[in-house]
Amino acid sequence: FTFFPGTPRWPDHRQDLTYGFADQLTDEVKAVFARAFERWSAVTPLTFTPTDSYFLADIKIGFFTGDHGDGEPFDGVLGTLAHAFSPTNGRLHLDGAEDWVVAGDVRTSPLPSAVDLESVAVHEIGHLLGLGHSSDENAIMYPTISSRTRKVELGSDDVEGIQYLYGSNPNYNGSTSTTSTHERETSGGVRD
Amino acid sequence: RFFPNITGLPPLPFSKNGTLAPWDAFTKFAGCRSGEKRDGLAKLKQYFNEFGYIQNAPSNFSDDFDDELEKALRVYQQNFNLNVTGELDDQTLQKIVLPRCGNADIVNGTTSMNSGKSASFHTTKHFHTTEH
Repeated sequence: FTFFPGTPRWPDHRQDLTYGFADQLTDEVKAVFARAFERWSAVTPLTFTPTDSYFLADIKIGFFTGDHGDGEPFDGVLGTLAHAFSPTNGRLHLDGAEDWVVAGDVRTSPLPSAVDLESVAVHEIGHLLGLGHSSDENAIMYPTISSRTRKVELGSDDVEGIQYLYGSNPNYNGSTSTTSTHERETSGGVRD
Repeated sequence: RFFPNITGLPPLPFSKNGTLAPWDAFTKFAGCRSGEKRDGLAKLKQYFNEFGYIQNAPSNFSDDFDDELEKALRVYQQNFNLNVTGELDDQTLQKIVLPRCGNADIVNGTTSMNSGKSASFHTTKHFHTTEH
């Protein structure tokens, strides 16, 4: 695991965080993010609560296309999928041009460009909380994810990293597993 | 575009306009190595610049496979647990073209996955373990 330069984190007095959406999203899409936040709150003392007030939310989530004003334009289908800022900025941006799969088995999607929304959300939340990219291919914070792939469970590397920043959730039982199923991934790299 | 129910959708081409994903064109550089010049190599340098592997980008990248590109490739290969060849081998290109997070792997040249693990980092971890 890695951190951003200076190891920024949410301070102790801001660990019950709110999140809001820039767009009018369905409950099904919002539920995807709720599940993604839950994966991080399960292993840390952090809590995440949805709010209707996008501008007052600690974490601001939005879908954008192309140049959307932060100097990091999106590039259309595939390529760059999303990005997020380090603590305590709170911005999480996703490429609105992607074919986001919200429910169902992404592996069986007829769309070769189908991307699992929850998988990307879990990764980007890691950035919001202070984690950088990991070389551990089993980690959520590994930078690449193939289309038609689902990878949502935190790996041990992710848990070690986030607990270094925030400590452990008192109810965390210490078990983690990583499930990654994919079609297009071809790497045969050695695990760190 | 959201797909709440992906079953029953008809098969579609790789993307809506029939073109490839943004970085698929990089596969044409397979086998390219230091000293060569290939049309479009500047875009690959832009890719490495975007993700932090090339610092201090010039206003225009050249299409030359220069030392800077080779150095970037070596760090990238180290970070992604690939064979560190400094060349655009198939294994490396297959990784480069994958969809990915837009956040840089190297931020301000100071942190970097595998390649950023310094001796002091390991020392810190060692002391941590000893403490326990």
